[in-house]
Amino acid sequence: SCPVAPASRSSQEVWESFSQCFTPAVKEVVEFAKSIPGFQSLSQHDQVMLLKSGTFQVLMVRFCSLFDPKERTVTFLNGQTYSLASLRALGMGSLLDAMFEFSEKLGSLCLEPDEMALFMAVVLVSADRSGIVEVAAVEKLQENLIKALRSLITSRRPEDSTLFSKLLLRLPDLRTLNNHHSDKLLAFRID
Amino acid sequence: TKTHRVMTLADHISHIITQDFARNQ
Repeated sequence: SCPVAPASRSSQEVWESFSQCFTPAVKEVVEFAKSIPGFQSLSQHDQVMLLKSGTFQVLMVRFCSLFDPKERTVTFLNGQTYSLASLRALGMGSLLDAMFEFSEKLGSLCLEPDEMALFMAVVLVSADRSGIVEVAAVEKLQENLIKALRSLITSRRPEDSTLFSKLLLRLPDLRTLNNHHSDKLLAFRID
Repeated sequence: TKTHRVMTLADHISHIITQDFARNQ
């Protein structure tokens, strides 16, 4: 839920409340990662590195459901709906445009919740490897998760042979989103 | 006067992850 403020508050205050939204969302990704079979058998160092490089991408997948590409609106969990134009004032215009485009593509695949969860697990373990020590262990985990995702998707929709590859094609999109936007600035007031 | 701390999204994410793992050690 994100209490993006009514017009009465300054954009600085709006931005601070928006920034606060990320903290619980990041913590949920950490808990999600720990529930991925095999993730906690990686070294602690590698778990932290994967989370640092992959969490933004997992958040982008999670936030997709908030975006309505047809109406160009974002509805936060507290029910507040904002048009793209009103959110542009927060200075996240380019990220929002990219998010609408990404959520349209991912949304068109109509994934079930468990398929989406498995996809997010693949997203996390497919994150940048530059800081990883035991690369082979991460590669093995990624391979197992991709195999599980493929068998779940093909067993559910055997007639759609392109669905799985379309889904994997979202991974480079996410990496681009990450490279372009994870350096966006957040602001926190320190009282 | 109010002071503000500005950090990138990536740094904010890293900070929370480091804190979480440090707490659970």
